[in-house]
Amino acid sequence: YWLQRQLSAFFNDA
Amino acid sequence: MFEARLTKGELIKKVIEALKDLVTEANFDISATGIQLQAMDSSHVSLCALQMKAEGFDHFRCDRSMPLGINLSSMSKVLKCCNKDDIVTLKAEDDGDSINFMFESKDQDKISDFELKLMDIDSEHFGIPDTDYKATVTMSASEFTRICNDLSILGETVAISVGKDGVRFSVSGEMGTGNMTVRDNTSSDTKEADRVEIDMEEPVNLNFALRYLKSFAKAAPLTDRVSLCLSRDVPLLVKYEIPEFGSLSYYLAPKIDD
Repeated sequence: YWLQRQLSAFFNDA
Repeated sequence: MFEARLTKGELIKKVIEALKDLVTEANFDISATGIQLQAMDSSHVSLCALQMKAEGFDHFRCDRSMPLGINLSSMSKVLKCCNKDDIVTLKAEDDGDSINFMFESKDQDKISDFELKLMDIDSEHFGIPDTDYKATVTMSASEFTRICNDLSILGETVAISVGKDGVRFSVSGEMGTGNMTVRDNTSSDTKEADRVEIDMEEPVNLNFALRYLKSFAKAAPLTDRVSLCLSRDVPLLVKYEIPEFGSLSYYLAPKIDD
């Protein structure tokens, strides 16, 4: 089973 | 006052076709240097970043930087009225609530204009960290589209692994498995468009949802080449450079083995 990560885990709110 | 004229108006049409699957509405941030857009899909898994340079237009004037909030499916419908060789002019007043599109045929014998209402959109700007990617693959944009479409027959998740033998795209599903390996061919006499260049510092193996890659691949009509940039445990960057005009980049968060 693959869990889809979200971009917020990598990018910061600017 | 904002005014931008583009002889190759078709480029705008292709840009919107490459975005509208992922983003329903977005701010086009206009400034003296050009037009930028950053938007995520509704699941916050992928991000599109568009850059159109002022110099890429035949005429570009922007007196005041501002966001133009536009519904992309409406814009796509308006652009359906733009023919392949039409010259496109975009116009907006500084305090206006609409954007104007004008399409002129090459021979100036047909002129259409459309006005679209602008929207107030809360933009979520992301700070994308500078990444020193461990592997970069540059290949034919249409070949990448083909790989994504072909492999999606078998499953939803593709493993992209870059190693010394090339880049391998693997899918497995209930029906079975599939692998496509593309090798660096820069040392052979391959014509420019079919070249595969692999720049690898260390092997990388990551998993991604094919559905998003297929949407990114809609940018292929914009240019001949695509770059895939990968590093362990960071989003994939899929970049389409549009010569003398700008670029369309997509970021996609990886899937992890749970």
